[in-house]
Amino acid sequence: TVGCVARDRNGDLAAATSTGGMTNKRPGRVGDSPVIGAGTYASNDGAAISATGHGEAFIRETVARDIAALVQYAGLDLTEAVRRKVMVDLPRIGGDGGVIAIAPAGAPVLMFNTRGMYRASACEGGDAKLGIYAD
Amino acid sequence: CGWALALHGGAGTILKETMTPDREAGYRAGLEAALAAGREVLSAGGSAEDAVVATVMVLEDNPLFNAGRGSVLTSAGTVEMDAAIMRGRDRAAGTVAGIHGVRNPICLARRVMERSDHVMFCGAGAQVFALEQGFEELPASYFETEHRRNQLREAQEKNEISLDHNDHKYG
Repeated sequence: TVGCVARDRNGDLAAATSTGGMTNKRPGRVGDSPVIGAGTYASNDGAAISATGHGEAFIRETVARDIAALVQYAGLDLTEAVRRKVMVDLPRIGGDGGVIAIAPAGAPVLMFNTRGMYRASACEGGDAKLGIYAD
Repeated sequence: CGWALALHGGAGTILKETMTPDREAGYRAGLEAALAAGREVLSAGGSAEDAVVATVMVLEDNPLFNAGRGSVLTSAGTVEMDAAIMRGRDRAAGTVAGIHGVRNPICLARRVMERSDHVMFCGAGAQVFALEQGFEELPASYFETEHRRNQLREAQEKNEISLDHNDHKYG
């Protein structure tokens, strides 16, 4: 799965996710990527999110929408909202994977509970960051 | 705060000890190319939705990542792709599921968002929509790679369904 979240100079957010699914999946199985609110979500009032991992868990935990809602309604910092879903709620139901997220202000958050996630980020005026492994 | 961008190319059991230098260099180059595409849009004053599409298209075209060309294979040995896009300012969204033959599924999802009254098309209906919108249908050989066929064979031998990336070596 691949994905991207962005904030432009107007402060508008967007999220995109694309995937081939899981190896050896049953034909017709749909994961979280195309399910709005599970693997992809964007609201200027909360955050933009794209996910990767075990799609069924992300659907059951409505991960992307929950993160935006935690920012919008509960006033959580984006990092804490992502941490709660990726490091607490998903592992509780055996959900492996990660999330990238961006809010109307501040730096992007990239978090995962697996051994690695191919990832990169950049902010205006800052250096690009790129990572693969958990450490 | 200005513009900002983040991308991912999948998660899983990615271990440095089972990664070859060449393969790691390939992944890093792919991530850098995708990041550059998004940065170019945003630094020129482009929209967030243009940036996420430009970024994802680069990743879809790179066979190292599980989307577009290089997608993993189903138990039937076929490619089934899903994609979604959402715009934050008005919560417009477009998604497609279970499609094949479309080089950049994210562009089809965007077309659903911009040129239909709906949010999601799946399967045969999505294929018809793609043709109506002028998307070329590419042969399966464009999407399939030897690496993915090896992954499928191993997954079937183990009777498992696996994430994009694991620590198995092939060849």
